[in-house]
Amino acid sequence: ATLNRIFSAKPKLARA
Amino acid sequence: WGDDGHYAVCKIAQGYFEEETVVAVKKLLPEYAGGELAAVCSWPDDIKKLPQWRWTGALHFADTPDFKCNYEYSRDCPKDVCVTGAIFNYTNQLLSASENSHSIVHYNLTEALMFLSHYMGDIHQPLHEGFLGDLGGNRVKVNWYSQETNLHRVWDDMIIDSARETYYNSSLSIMIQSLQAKLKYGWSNDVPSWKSCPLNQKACPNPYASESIDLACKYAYTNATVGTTLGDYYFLSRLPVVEKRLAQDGIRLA
Repeated sequence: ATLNRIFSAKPKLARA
Repeated sequence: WGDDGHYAVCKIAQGYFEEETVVAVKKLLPEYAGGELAAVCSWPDDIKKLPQWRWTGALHFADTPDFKCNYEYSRDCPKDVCVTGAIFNYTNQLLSASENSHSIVHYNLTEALMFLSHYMGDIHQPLHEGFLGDLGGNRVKVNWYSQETNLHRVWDDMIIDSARETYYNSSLSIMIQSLQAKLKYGWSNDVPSWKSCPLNQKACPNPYASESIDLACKYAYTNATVGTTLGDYYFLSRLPVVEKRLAQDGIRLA
């Protein structure tokens, strides 16, 4: 479950 | 764990990867792994004695003070240099890449994946949270049937080896299939709680360490003082503990 949580983490929107 | 234990944990975990994890792990694995995470889960053990990797040796354990049957991060993981600190560290390294691809620091994510997978294995082996004074059972000389060994090796290897010989036709893959079947049927109600982490944490190794020192005191050290010959009684009563730890381990790693 740890690797699934890590790799499903959505990329943060690049700060404007 | 020994090689077979780490192989089993990572093989079980592979069966629970979500699609994004399958893609990410395949990208990160070294060529020689042939697409199999299980092929590289012992790599941290293979390198820990090399001069340039000697610093990683302490990351396989947490140092519980003698006869304390509980776990405290602040007491047992000085300067974050222990198995729980390592799990947090390599989780954050992998997260830093997947959450923000413009991350300034470029970690070696292949190493981070192999270290995280290995340490998630070790933290579930009760004697990897064993007492500092006897080096997690390494200094407790015992006989495993007629073989001279030490208590740490009994839990890393001997119980798994004896199970494989006795019940699984000497085949590790048959043993793994049996654990996978138990996860589907016997432990299916436990799997959701094993998977979850409180407070939306990505990784939560501290409770795993608490479970391990509890099991070390209740099962590993009990009736296993220096010079004891461990046989059927110890093997048959401890095998269920080892099998459940390996299965739980695979779920939590995935």
